[in-house]
Amino acid sequence: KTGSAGGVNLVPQVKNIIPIASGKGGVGKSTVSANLAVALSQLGARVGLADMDVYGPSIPTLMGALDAPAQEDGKIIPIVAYGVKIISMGFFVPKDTAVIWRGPMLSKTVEQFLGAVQWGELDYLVVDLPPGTGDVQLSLCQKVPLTGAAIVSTPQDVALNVAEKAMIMFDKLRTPVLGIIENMSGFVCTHCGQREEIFGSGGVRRYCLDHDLPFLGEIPLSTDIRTSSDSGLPIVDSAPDSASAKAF
Amino acid sequence: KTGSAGGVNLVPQVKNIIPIASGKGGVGKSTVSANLAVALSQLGARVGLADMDVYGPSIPTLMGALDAPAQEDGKIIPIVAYGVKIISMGFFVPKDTAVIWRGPMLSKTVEQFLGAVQWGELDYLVVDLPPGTGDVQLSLCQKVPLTGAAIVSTPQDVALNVAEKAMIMFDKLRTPVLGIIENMSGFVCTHCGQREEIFGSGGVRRYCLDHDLPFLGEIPLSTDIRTSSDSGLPIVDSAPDSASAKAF
Ligand SMILES: Nc1ncnc2c1ncn2[C@@H]1O[C@H](COP(=O)(O)OP(=O)(O)O)[C@@H](O)[C@H]1O
Ligand SMILES: Nc1ncnc2c1ncn2[C@@H]1O[C@H](COP(=O)(O)OP(=O)(O)O)[C@@H](O)[C@H]1O
Ligand SMILES: [Zn+2]
Repeated sequence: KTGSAGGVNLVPQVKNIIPIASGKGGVGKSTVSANLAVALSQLGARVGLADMDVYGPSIPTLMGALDAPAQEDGKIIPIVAYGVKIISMGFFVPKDTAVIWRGPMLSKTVEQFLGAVQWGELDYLVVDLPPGTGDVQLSLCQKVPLTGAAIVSTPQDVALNVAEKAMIMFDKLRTPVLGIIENMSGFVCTHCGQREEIFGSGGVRRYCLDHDLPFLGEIPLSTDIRTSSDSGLPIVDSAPDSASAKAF
Repeated sequence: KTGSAGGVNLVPQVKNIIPIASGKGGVGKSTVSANLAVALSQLGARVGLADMDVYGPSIPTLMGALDAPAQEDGKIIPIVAYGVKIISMGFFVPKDTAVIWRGPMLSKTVEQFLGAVQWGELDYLVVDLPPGTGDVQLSLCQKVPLTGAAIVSTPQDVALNVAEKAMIMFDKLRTPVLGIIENMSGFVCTHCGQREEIFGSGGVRRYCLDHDLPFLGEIPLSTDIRTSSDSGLPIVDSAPDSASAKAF
C-alpha cells in the first residue's frame, strides 16, 4: 500500500480503499461506484461510498439518498442507503448552487470526507473520483493508503486515450491498478435484437491484453441502467437478475 | 461583455469568444466544439479552437491534427486543420504521459493558450472547456471578455443536474449563456428503424422552456458521430449531408 506519505492514515479503521477512476468524464464512474458498493454490501461486507466529485456530485441521485447528514461530536454522520454509508458534496450544496472553487478547496474536501466522517469499521470504502488527474486525485493518493484503483472506460479510442491518463497517474504515485471495466459496451435493440456498436466494443479488453492488466468485465449500454440511475434505484438492487445487474 | 476584470484583454484581435461548457463530463463538449468550429469556418469565418481540457485533451484526435506546433518570436503558431487554427495540451504531452497538476498550473495554461498563441484576427474563438466549475473556468471568465457560453448536455436528469452547475457559475460570473444543446438525443436502430431513448430525449428542451433559455437544438446519438470522432474526420466535413451533420 502507498499513500499517507509520512503522515497519519486518516481512516485507519477502513480495511480497503478502492478509488473508481477514469481520466474521462461521463464513462460511468458514478454508476459503477454506486452499483459496486451496493453489490459488496449485499455480499455482507461493511461498505462506505465517498463521492469526491465535488463540482458534479451525482451519488445522492443514483442512491436515492437526498437527506442532509447530521453531525455528532464534530463528525459528519454518513447517510445510509441500500446498506451503504454515503458522503457527498451533493448533501451540502442546494440544487441551484454551483461549487466554484479553486484547487486548494478541493483538497480540503478530500480530507474532510475521509477524516471528518464517522465511517466506523469498514471492509471497503469505494471512492467515486471526478474526471481528470488533478487536486482531488493527488490529495487522495497522498492522504491514505489505497488498496488499488478500478478504472472505467467506454470502448472507443477517444475515451480510452483519456481514461489511460488516470492509470499513468496511479503508476507515478505508486498506487496499484486493479484492472479496467468496459462500460457502455455494445447496444442490443429491444425491438429486433440487432447489436449496434454505438461506442464500439472490445477496445478495453484489447488494451488490457496489450498492457498486461486485468480486464474486470464489460457492462452493456442499456436503457434500464440509465433509467435506474435517474430514479435512484441502483440496478443491482432493483433488477438483480437482469444481464446489466449480473455484469456489475 | 464581462471578463478581463480591470485587466488587459489577452486577445483583443478576437471578435467573439465562445466557451462550450457543461458541468458534466462525456456529454459531447469536444465533439460539439470541433464540429461547430469547422461549420463556422465553412461559412467563411476566421475561426480558432482552444482545447482547455488540460487533463484530458481530445481535440487533436477529433480534428486529425497530431503535429507539434512551432514557435516564432516567443509565440506558439497554432496547428491548422479544416481551416481552423487549433491549440491543445495534446500537442505538448506525449500519449503515455499524464498532466498531474494542481489548480495554479491550470490557470497558467489558460493564460498561455490565450495570450501566447499567434491567433491573428479571428471572428470566433471556440473554447472547449473541461467538466466542472473550477480553476480553468474561473480563469477564463476573469481573463477575457466572453460573448456567451453554449452549454451541452445529454437529456437525462443525472446529466442535466450537473450540466446546470456550469450555467449557475456563468450567471455568477456575469457571463451570458447563449443556450443549451441536447446531445445524444434518442437513437434510431439502423436495422429496424425503432427509436430507443437510451439517454432519453426532450429533457433539455423542457429545461429551456422552464428557465427561459434558448434551446439550440438536438443532435442524435449515432454511431457515425463516434466513428468520425475516433478517426479525426469531423462529421460536418466528412458527411455534410447526413442528419448528424445538419444537426450541428
Ligand atoms: N451501461 C450504461 N448504459 C446506459 N447508461 C449508462 C450506463 N452507464 C452509465 N450510464 C448513464 O450515463 C450517464 C453518465 O454516467 P456517470 O456514472 O454519471 O458517469 P461519470 O461518473 O463517469 O461521469 C448517467 O446518466 C448514467 O445513467
Ligand atoms: N451524438 C453522438 N453520438 C454518438 N457518439 C457521440 C455523440 N457525441 C459525442 N459522442 C462520443 O462520445 C464520447 C464523448 O464525447 P466528447 O465530445 O469527448 O465529450 P466531452 O468533451 O463532453 O467529454 C466521444 O467518444 C464521442 O465520439
Ligand atoms: Zn432494431
